[in-house]
Amino acid sequence: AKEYLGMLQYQREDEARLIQNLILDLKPRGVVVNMMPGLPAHLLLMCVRYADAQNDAAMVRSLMNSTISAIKQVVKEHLEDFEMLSFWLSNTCHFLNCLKQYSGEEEFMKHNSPHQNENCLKNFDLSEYRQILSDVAIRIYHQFIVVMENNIQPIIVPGMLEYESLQGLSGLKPTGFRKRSSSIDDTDAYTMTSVLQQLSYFYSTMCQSGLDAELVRQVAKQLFYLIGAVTLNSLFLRKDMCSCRKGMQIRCNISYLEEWLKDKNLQTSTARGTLEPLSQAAWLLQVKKTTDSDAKEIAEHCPSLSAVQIIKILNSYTPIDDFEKRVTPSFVRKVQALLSGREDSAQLMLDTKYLFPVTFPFSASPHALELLQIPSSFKLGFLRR
Amino acid sequence: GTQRPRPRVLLKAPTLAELEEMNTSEEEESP
Repeated sequence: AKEYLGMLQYQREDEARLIQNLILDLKPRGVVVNMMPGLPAHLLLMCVRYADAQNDAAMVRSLMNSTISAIKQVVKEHLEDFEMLSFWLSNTCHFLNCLKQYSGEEEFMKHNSPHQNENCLKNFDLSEYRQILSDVAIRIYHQFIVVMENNIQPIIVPGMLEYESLQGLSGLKPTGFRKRSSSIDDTDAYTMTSVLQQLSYFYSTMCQSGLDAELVRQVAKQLFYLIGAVTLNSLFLRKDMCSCRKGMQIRCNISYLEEWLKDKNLQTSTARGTLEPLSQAAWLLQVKKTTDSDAKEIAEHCPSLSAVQIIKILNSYTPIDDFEKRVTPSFVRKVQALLSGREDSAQLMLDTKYLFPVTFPFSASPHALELLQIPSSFKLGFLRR
Repeated sequence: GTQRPRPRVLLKAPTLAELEEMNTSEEEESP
């Protein structure tokens, strides 16, 4: 049987066609379904290996420059296209990983098979190009987050705060017999299910485009932070939402989100932690707010909320029926006194634009380059394995 | 680790800004 070297031979004059077909014109839909994640990235690496094997610096530089430019261009042309961004974020990261894995640097060779070690680049050190590629990946990631936030932001308050899945405390019926609540019939108002469906769409798209699990965790954390911050900010501004019953509804919605994380095997991510301020606010709405020991309990149980935020919720608290008493000013003063030692920020609102720094941890690819085949749909017949 | 006959040559990479200039100048050349 013919022994392949894990390279793709191309002629200099074919570089433009290679970039056009493999990057600029490639349709994610055609790639993701049945192929290995990051296949385009691996094919690009096989071309780099070929140019490196020719010991031709100009050829390698030209290929790397046009590859990076093409990725930037395709992203620039699809700034609102979530699936395209997911695809090229994934392939950019896979390409970065491949360049590390086959760089010949000890640090990245630990998980290589002997054969993969032999396939390391022979002549050129592309570490500077890896830095450029990493900068491009960060830019794609930021745009990727912006598109997801634009999609999910309108759903957050209706789904997390306004929609009532728990019927009135007094008329708590088993869900099977719920009367068709009017809010669903007339307007197609978003519900908590809409939030979960949006998250699931993002998740399945990321998985289909082969995005690294560690990056999926970082995305989940960023989105959960946004959900928590937008919901809590809205709670601060709406007295009508500051009730015991709404606290219960929020806690219920948080458990739906926790369930979602478990279902997607993301519970190890720190996404849940970003909901802590909202969770403590929901607890604060539900807890007793009359005695000295209540005040002490509150002062100790909301470390993720600032003093300003705690006092705001107490002052906004609006009982929904006559049995419940309002929070007395003297009680608020008691809590305020207990919180005086804190030096937390005087900021009320959470920064919904805050971005957690992204990292692209190295992960070696198990694939043997010499076994990779080019799908005919890539229209790369002019390349020779 | 494997013994390399000689160290790899570091390829200087352009900055993202330089890369962009290269592309705009190429676009001007081609019709």
